Amino acid sequence: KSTVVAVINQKGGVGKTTTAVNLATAVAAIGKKVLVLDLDPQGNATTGFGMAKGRSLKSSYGVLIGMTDANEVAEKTYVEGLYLIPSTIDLSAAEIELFSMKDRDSKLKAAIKDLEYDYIFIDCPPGFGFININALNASDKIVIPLQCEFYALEGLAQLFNTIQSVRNTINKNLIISGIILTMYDRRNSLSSIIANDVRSHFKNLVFDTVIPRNVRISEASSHGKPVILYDIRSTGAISYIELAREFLAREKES
Amino acid sequence: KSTVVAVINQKGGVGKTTTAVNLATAVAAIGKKVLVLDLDPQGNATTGFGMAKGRSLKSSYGVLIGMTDANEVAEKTYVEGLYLIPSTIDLSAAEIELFSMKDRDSKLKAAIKDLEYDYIFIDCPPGFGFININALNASDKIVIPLQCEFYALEGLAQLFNTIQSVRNTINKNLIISGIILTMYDRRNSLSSIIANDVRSHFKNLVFDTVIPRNVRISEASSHGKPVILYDIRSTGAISYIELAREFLAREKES
Ligand SMILES: Nc1ncnc2c1ncn2[C@@H]1O[C@H](COP(=O)(O)OP(=O)(O)OP(=O)(O)O)[C@@H](O)[C@H]1O
Ligand SMILES: Nc1ncnc2c1ncn2[C@@H]1O[C@H](COP(=O)(O)OP(=O)(O)OP(=O)(O)O)[C@@H](O)[C@H]1O
Ligand SMILES: [Mg+2]
Ligand SMILES: [Mg+2]
Repeated sequence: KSTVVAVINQKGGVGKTTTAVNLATAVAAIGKKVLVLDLDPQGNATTGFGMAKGRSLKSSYGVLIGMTDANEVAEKTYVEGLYLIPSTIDLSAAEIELFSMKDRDSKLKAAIKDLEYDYIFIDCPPGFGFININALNASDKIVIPLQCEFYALEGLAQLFNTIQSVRNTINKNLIISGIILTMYDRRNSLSSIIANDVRSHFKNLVFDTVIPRNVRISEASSHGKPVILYDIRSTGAISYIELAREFLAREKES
Repeated sequence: KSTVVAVINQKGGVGKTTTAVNLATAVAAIGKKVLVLDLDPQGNATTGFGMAKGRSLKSSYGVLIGMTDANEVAEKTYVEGLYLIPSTIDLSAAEIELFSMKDRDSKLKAAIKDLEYDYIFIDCPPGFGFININALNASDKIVIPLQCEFYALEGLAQLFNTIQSVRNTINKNLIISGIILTMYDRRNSLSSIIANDVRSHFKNLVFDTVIPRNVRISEASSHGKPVILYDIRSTGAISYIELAREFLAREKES
C-alpha cells in the first residue's frame, strides 16, 4: 500500500502546487516510486510537469467520481520513477456532483486504495470544498505549505479546524507531517517575523527546511519542469532536495 | 442604484483581496460612497480593514442566502465613506446550501439590488464555485487581478470561459473593466515577459497602471489597514491611487 500525502492549504497562492511538484520530484530522485495526483481544476501540477491536461473522465476527475481506474490514467513523466494523474477543468463540476453521491467523502479513498507506489502526493485546490475533504480522507499524511505572509498565517487556524474535524470523524489516523515555510524573503523583515511566529507556536510541526523566494522556481513552471530539473544549482532546487530528505527522515520516525 | 464590481480570479494568491481593499479605499478617498462585500470564507478583506468577522447570519453569508438585509450588516469602517459587509467561515457551507435553492444563481443579485452606493466591490474567493457565479451574476463590471507569474497566466483562459458563459446566460450586460497586473517585480525578467504577453494579447483590456511588488502592501495587511492609510508614500499606495483614477476614467468612458 502507498503512503498518501495531501499537500493542502485553503489559502490561495501559498506554494501548494510548487511544493507538490518539487517535493515529489526530489523524493523520486532519491529512489522512491511516486505518483502525483492533480486534484485542482486549474491543472497547474499537470502543467508543472509539462504534461497535457486530462480529457473528461480520463483524468483525476474520472478517478474521483469513481468512473475511471486510477492505474489506467497514471502517466509516466520524464522524471524517473514519477507518475502523474492529470487534472481537467471538469473537476470544477465535481464539487456539486459529489454532493449528491452516496459515500461522497470517501470516493477518492476507495479509488486509490490499491495503488502501489511508495508515495502519492495530492495537489489540492484552494478553498474548503468536497474535493479537499476527499483528499484529507484519502490521506495518511498532510503537508501544509505556508507562505510567509500575514493573510496566510491568519488562515492556519481555519485549516487546523478542518483537519481536526476530519480526524474526529472519517479519518482517525490522519497525521500532519509538517508545515513548510515557503517564499521566505531574507530582504523582507515580515518573512522572519511570520516564520518566528509559526515556529514558536507550532514548534516541531514546522520543517527545519525553509523554501526561499527564488525566481528560478517560477521560471521552471513556465518551462513545464520541476526546478530540480530546470536548475539544480538554484537555491530553490537545493531547498526542495533538503526538504525531501527531511520529509523522508520524519517518515522513518513516525 | 450602485455600480457593482466583482474582483475575481479563480487562481489563488494573485492579489484579489489586496486589490479589493486598496482600490475601494482609493475610490472612497476620491469622494465616492463605497461598499466592500467580503465573499471569501477566509475573510481577508474583513481583516484587511481591521474589522471583526461576521457572526453567522450577521454577515455576507446571511446576505448571500437571503436571510439577512444587506443594509443591516453593512458596517462603517474608519475609512471615510467606505462600508464593509464582513465575511464568516459559514460562507464555506454556502456553496452546498446554494446548490439546492431555487434561483441559486441570483440570490446575491436580489440581495444587493436596492443598495445605494456609488460602487460595491466584491472580494471573491479562489476557485470556480457557486459563490463566484453569484458574484458574476450580481455584478455590472469585473476587475481581474493577474499576478505576473506563469500559472496565473495559464488560468486566464478558463476565467474568460466562465465569464463568457455567465454573459451568455444569466448576465448579458456584464463588462470586463480590466485586467490589473499585480506583484510586478522589476528585478525579475519573468514579470516583464508575462506583462508584455498579456498586453499584446488583451490590449486595452489591461489597465495602464501596474501594481509593483511592494513589502509595505503586505505589511499593511498585518496592521489591518489599507496600504494607502498605512504608508501613503509607498510605491504600493501610489500605484493603487493611480489605479483608482484610471478605473474611474474608464467608468466615465463606458
Ligand atoms: N519559493 C518560491 N519562489 C518564487 N516563486 C514561487 C515560489 N513558490 C511558488 N512560487 C510562485 O508563486 C505562485 C504561487 O505558487 P503556487 O501556484 O504553487 O501556489 P498554490 O498554493 O498552488 O496556488 P493555488 O491556491 O492557486 O493552487 C506561482 O506562480 C509559483 O510559480
Ligand atoms: N503588490 C504586492 N506586493 C507585495 N505583496 C503583495 C502584493 N499584493 C498582494 N500581496 C501579498 O500577497 C499575498 C496574496 O495576496 P492576496 O491575499 O490579496 O491574494 P488573493 O488573490 O486575494 O488570495 P486568495 O486567492 O487566497 O483569496 C498576500 O499576503 C498579500 O499581502
Ligand atoms: Mg495550486
Ligand atoms: Mg483573497
